[in-house]
Amino acid sequence: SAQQVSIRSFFTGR
Amino acid sequence: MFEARLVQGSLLKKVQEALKDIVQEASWDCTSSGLSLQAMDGSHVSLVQLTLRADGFEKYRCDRNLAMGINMGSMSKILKCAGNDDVITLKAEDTSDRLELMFESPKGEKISNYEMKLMDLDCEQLGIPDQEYSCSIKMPSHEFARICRDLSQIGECVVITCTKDGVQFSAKGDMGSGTVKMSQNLGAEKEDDQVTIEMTEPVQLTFAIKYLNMFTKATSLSGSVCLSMSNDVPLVVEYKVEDMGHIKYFLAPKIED
Repeated sequence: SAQQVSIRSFFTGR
Repeated sequence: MFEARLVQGSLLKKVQEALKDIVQEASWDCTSSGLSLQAMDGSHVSLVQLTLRADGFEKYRCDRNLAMGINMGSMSKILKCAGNDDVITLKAEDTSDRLELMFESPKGEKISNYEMKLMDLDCEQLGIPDQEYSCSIKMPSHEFARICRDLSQIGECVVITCTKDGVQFSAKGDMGSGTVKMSQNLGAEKEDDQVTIEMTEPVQLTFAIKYLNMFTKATSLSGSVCLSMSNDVPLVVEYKVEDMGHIKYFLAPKIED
């Protein structure tokens, strides 16, 4: 089934 | 010194209601250009970003940038003490660990003052890229709320499919399945009732409905909501806060293994 991805993995820290 | 006076205090009450279920603690950043906030939910699946521009307040002063660490539960409790028609003023000294909140009734016969302790928060700030999306859907906010509520009875996930013909929301679960399709509708009399779809490329994404349901707590802020999507990136659900700013919710998709 589909896995939940973390939002952090899309937006790099600054 | 920071001071912000908002005649339409109900806006701040609604903003707080729209944030409190997602974020337990957040840093409210005050600069000369306005108030902003960025925070992830506890499980780091979604992120909310609030902007309230200084020119939207009747009075706004911020001599030095401030990051006010706020317990959102406490803020909600205190803002519930403000009437819907009250004028709300927020005040903080540059070095203070307290936020003052003043609520004035419209005719000025009742003035309430509250003080809230601020917290030291070490918040992780994520860099949200400015990007073009393959699909932008604008629809009545109450319709979006209704769809999320209805489909959450069917399953835990919603598949959103956007093509030039319209946008489709589908869920399935143990008891069966459900699909709601919204087609473009430019003929509606009121702008808020319109459904508009701008698309450069079809998109299909899967999301956990419980987060979308939390986002719809912002429904009372705006008659319409805008969904922006591209394949394999977070969905953006945006509600305008009158002409002074916005709340944007970002939700990471579910991805097949």
